Amino acid sequence: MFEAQMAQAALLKQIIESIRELITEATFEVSGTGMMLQAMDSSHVSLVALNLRSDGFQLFRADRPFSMGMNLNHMAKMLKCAGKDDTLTMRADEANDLVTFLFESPGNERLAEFELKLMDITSENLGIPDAEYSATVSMPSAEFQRIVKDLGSIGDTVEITVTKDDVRFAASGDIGNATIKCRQLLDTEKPEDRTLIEMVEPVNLTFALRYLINFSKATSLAPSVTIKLSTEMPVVVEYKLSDIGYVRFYLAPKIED
Amino acid sequence: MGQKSLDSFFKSV
Repeated sequence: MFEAQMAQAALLKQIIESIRELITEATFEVSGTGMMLQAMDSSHVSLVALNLRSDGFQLFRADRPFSMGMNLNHMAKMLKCAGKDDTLTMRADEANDLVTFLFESPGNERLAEFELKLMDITSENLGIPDAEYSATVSMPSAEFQRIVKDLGSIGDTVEITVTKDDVRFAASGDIGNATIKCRQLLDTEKPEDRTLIEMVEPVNLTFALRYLINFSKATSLAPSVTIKLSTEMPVVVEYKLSDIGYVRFYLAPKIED
Repeated sequence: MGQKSLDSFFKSV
C-alpha cells in the first residue's frame, strides 16, 4: 500500500508539466524515503532526476518499495483537473494497476477522484556519480530562463564560460551573435536574487539550447537555479523544491567533431 | 559540433 498526501496538488502538476516534454513515460520508485523518478529522453541526451522526500509530504506511507510506471501526459491530464488550492492524496496498491489521485478543496466541500492506469515500463536505472564540479553557478531561475530563451532566438547552441568573475552565455546563428555576461552579485535583499559563482577551475562548454529551454519550464518551481559544470561532463541544472526535494536535469555537452 | 550521449557518462546499475 502506498499513500502520500501533498498540501498543494499544484506542485506535482507543475513538476509534471516541466518534465513531460522530455520524457513521456517514466517509473516513479516509491519507498520509505520518498518518491523518485529518473529517466532519459528518447535520444539519451538529457536526463531528468526527481526526488520528493517522504518528510516533505503531509502524510507518507509506503509499506514496501513500489514501482509506478506512468504516462506523464496522461498524469498531466488528470493533475490539470485539480483546483488551484486543492490538496492531493495519491493512493496505490500492488493488487491494482491503478494509482488514485484525490483532489480535495480547502473547505473539503469538493472531493474529486481520478484513477490513472499504471503501465509496465522497461527502464534501466542509471548510476549518477556524485562528481565534484569545476564550476557551480546559482542565479535567479527567471534570469536563466530569459537567457536561454533569448539566445534560442539567435542560435541552436550556447557556449557557457565560467571564470572567477563572471559567467558568459554565447550563441551564434545566421543573423549574428549574442553574448550575455552575468557577474557575481551577492549584495541583494533576497538570497534568491543572488548570482553566486563558485569556480575551482575555469570551464567552457557548449550545449544544445532547446534542451536548456525545456529545462527552464521548471522556473516556476524554484526562485533560483543551480548550474554545475565540468569540462566534457554533462551539465546539471537543479531546481530545489522547498522542503521536499529537487528536480535535476542533466544534459550531455556538444563536442568538436 | 557533435552531440555527446549520456550513455557514456552514466552506467546502468
